[in-house]
Amino acid sequence: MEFQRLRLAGFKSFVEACELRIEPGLTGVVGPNGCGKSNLLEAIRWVMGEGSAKSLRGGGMDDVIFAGTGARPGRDFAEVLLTVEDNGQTHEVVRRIERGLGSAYRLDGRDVRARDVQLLFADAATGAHSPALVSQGRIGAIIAAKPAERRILLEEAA
Amino acid sequence: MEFQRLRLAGFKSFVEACELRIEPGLTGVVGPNGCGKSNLLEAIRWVMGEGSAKSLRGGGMDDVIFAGTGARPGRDFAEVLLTVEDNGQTHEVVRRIERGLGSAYRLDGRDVRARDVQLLFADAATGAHSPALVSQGRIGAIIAAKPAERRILLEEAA
Amino acid sequence: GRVRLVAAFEAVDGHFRTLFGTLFAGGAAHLALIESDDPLEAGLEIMAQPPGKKLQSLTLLSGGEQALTATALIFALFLTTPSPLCVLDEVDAPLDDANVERFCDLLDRMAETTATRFLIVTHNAVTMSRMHRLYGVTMAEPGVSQLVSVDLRAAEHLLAAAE
Amino acid sequence: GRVRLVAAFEAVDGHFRTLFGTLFAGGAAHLALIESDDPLEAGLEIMAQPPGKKLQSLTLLSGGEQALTATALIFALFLTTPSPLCVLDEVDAPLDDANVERFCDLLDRMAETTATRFLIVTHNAVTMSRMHRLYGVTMAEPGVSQLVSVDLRAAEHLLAAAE
Ligand SMILES: Nc1ncnc2c1ncn2[C@@H]1O[C@H](COP(=O)(O)OP(=O)(O)OP(=O)(O)O)[C@@H](O)[C@H]1O
Ligand SMILES: Nc1ncnc2c1ncn2[C@@H]1O[C@H](COP(=O)(O)OP(=O)(O)OP(=O)(O)O)[C@@H](O)[C@H]1O
Ligand SMILES: [Mg+2]
Ligand SMILES: [Mg+2]
Repeated sequence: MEFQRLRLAGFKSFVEACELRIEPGLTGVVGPNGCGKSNLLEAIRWVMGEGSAKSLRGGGMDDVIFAGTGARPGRDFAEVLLTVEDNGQTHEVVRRIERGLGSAYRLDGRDVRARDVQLLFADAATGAHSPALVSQGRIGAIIAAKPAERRILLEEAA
Repeated sequence: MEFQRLRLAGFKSFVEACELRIEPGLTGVVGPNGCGKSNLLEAIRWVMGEGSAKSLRGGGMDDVIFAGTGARPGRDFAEVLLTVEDNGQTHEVVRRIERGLGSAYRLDGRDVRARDVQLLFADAATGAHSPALVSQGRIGAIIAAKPAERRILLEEAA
Repeated sequence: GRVRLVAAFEAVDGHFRTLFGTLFAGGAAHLALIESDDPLEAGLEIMAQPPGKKLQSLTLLSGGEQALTATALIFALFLTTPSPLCVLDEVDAPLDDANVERFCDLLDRMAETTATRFLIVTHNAVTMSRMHRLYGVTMAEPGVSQLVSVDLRAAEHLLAAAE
Repeated sequence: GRVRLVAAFEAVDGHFRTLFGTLFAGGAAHLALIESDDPLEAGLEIMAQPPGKKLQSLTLLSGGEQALTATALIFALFLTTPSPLCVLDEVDAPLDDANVERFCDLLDRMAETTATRFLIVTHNAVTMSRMHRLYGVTMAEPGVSQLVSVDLRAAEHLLAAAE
């Protein structure tokens, strides 16, 4: 599988639609404190089926919807689209949430369950809980974890 | 109270006796990864009566005693001396631990209990658990703590 | 007990509001006693709003914003009850260049207005250059730490080279 | 299940040993299955020994040493089972200058030998300079994030100035 593009609209501080091209090699993401860098990683984990609001630093899942600023009102929905290529075919995975109504997934235009999206990525050795997605401050978590918890890493690799 | 000098021998990676003068203003502590900077802060907390081995990153309290390197054998005891001035009088607080035998405190040459040392520093709005001693990676802990846990900070300030 | 706690709360809250504004060059923040009408039972809540942003839960703040907010609270506590020693172990690690400068500006002010002595562990060259003096910790012999009083111009790369 | 797990363990352990040696420029490390004779029930233990030091519990390693050890393990996992995407959010924050260079050297090698695409969030100017391309995130309007493809020579101070 190849990750190619991420598009966000209304997700956390990314109220305006914007696009991140994911290219081969090393792409640096830079910017001042609080500008939205960690929010980008969370958008990737969210579209791949992340089910825990707490691991996205929120109280409830609605916390991923743009809440407004001093000068703009909040939004009522958020949407993230991830374009990947798998075995020569391009897929578009979309997750969309509406305030108070929960979220829904679409794969290449068809409504699918969270489970289908999670399996698509699990088969490609990635996904919302992949050890290769290291959130801020969490690099030490593998060291601090108990041996039994670390075995799960091996199972993903098996 | 004024902190003036810290002397360590056999404490963690500081096997050779060495001395840190604590002067007014801003003193930077620098050096490569793993060289012993955080061990210095732990020496200060330990001599002021820290009772938890885990908060010093160890399994048991003996883990603060120099364990040896590829080229040197481990030691059997560790000692930290802190010189402070309080109301015009100079005091020397010493904590010493022997492997398997526990630790003992001395204040100006007299044997005292941990409690006496802890009270000496608590009266001066400091001590092993002072919020002004921020261990590595712990700056976010105040934010992540529950409101009831944060009240303790206020009680110390009252 | 109760009267002293409320007085401490008022003082810490006052300092916290000012320090937050200094560190964030704007915005607004305050402390609140919640969960009980009795101050001795209540919890301490932190309300923080960086400039131009909406008031949100603390957990949504970024890594750098959390470090600055926590620093403002710690300094507010010891402006209220002076503490003789403050040790900050790589507190500047999550900060960008602009916030490192603001953090150092505040350290300077704290050093001038209080009798607190500061030990600042850092890898950041800007922070190093703002210190009044530097101590280097080296492991010239692997596994054995030694303290070296460093001439300010030498700084960290000299120590790393000594490895 | 058991045979596959043991095979995965052997492969990850092999990579981990090599990567640890690369990141620490020496030392020794290995993985172990503990707490049960049955690999499907066992826990994964990490044994790490920086150069010249004794083998000790992981918790005694320093902040920077833990970050490097964890990075070696993560990369060992995806050398065993290639993962299409790796995102590292300020993993270089606790590292000194020498280790940042070694970390970037390893990233270069991973980018050349695997098909993994990397997104590296960083404030470190050295790490930025080693990237193949940079994306800037700005908040020209407070509270509203925008993505900007940054010319490599512009880097972070340009973005901070735009605030
Ligand atoms: N639902 C939301 N609506 C609007 N803004 C949000 C929302 N959730 C989070 N934010 C904002 O996003 C900002 C944090 O962004 P993020 O954590 O991505 O910053 P960062 O670039 O990683 O910064 P740092 O370098 O400090 O880690 C916060 O200031 C917060 O107010
Ligand atoms: N009892 C002990 N005996 C000998 N060495 C010890 C002992 N306890 C800890 N150490 C060593 O001290 C080192 C860690 O030191 P410390 O955490 O102070 O580093 P640091 O300078 O803070 O590094 P960083 O910049 O990465 O945070 C480890 O490598 C560990 O092996
Ligand atoms: Mg961040
Ligand atoms: Mg440290």
